[in-house]
Amino acid sequence: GDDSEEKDEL
Amino acid sequence: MNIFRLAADVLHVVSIFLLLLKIKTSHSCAGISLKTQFLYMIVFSTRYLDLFFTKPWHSALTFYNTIMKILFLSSSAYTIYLIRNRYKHTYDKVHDTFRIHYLIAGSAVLALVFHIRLTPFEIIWAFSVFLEAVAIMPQLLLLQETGQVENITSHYIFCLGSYRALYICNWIWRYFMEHRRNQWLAWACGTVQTLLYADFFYYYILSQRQGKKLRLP
Repeated sequence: GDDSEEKDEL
Repeated sequence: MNIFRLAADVLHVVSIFLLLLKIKTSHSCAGISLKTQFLYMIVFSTRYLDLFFTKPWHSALTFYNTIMKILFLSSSAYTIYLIRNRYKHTYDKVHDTFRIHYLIAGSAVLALVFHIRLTPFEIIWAFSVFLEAVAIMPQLLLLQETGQVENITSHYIFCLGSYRALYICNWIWRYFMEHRRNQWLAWACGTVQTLLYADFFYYYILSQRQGKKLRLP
């Protein structure tokens, strides 16, 4: 996935 | 978003609430490790650098994440303030002796070796993930040094541990339902982090069954 998808967790 | 992720985040918020409740109601931060709180502060401030680049209103999920990130950052700063200022005289400095610079240095080295991409942002993110995995260690050491644990403090650590255990369920769910395959770094560290709690979980559940205060051997 793209960057925004990868960092969608806390 | 799935039920495991949501439940995990709720437990994380509950754990923070319990920690502040313990300090406020007992007017004491005895049994609470300032070093662990300090490590969480570093974890959050390095992990959430994207707060500066992300539009909160980009999507419902980004908005949710932004609120949570600000909550985690501000609550850990507030906890540190309480321990270092208002309830300084109750802080158990003698037993809170974990050498955290080793944890910080170790995480930094690991982040330089293992990262998703060779960019400053990704290396700092990896550092925060490694550090979070071990951030509870000073707190667990402090409890072992003192033995007897106040109920509310043990609930706090239990919630914190369960939060990361539920994140593992969330990752398994996403692996199958959303085909997210490239998350090895978060998975590995999250699993190590949860395993660190295993010993604590065992004694916590034992003490809850017997209706007694948690006592660590």
